[in-house]
Amino acid sequence: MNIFRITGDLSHLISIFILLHKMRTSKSCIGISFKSQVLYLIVYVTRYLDLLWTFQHSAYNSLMKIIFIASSAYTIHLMLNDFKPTHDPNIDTFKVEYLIGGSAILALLFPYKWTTAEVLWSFSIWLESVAILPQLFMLQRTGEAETITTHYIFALGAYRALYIPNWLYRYFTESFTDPISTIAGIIQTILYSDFFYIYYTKY
Amino acid sequence: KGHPETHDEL
Repeated sequence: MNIFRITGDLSHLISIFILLHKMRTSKSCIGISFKSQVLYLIVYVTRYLDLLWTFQHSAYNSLMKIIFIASSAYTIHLMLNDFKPTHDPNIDTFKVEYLIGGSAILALLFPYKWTTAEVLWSFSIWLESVAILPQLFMLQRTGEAETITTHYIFALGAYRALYIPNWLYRYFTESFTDPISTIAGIIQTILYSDFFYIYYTKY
Repeated sequence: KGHPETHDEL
């Protein structure tokens, strides 16, 4: 565990709290892409299936995995029930089929091992790298986003961006390599880069 | 590397 990894994870946690706080205080999910949220739930469920057999390996990892799955499911629950009237499907129109299909193809072609768990893990890594696209697309369509939504996207993007120095650090200190995560993480950070640029110039 | 148990990140 290094400073980049822990800061990245904290950034991810913060993004979740920002999102839930925004929805609960404004009693709405305006500006939040339901499609992106569903993609994130798929990402966490397919990646953290290993909770079933690695639960005892790391209390930290297991706790975080449970938080990510639970908060993601809770977010979707809120969007489907409490705040459903504030969700406008007409502006949340990104074609996620391509993201899911593309991630599935990459996962099937280049997993570390052709086992169900490894293919699903790889699928989740690729899908996470593009899961923000419906949200960014929606942001672009609606123009101005609420400040709080902007902070949410920033914190979520910072999480994976911070993993990049973490992988570099781990490569030099423990010869750790994880090409799938690294390539997908770089793609993910590139997708956020335009947003990051606007964020920095604005705040 | 690659076995599920080696995925020690989130």
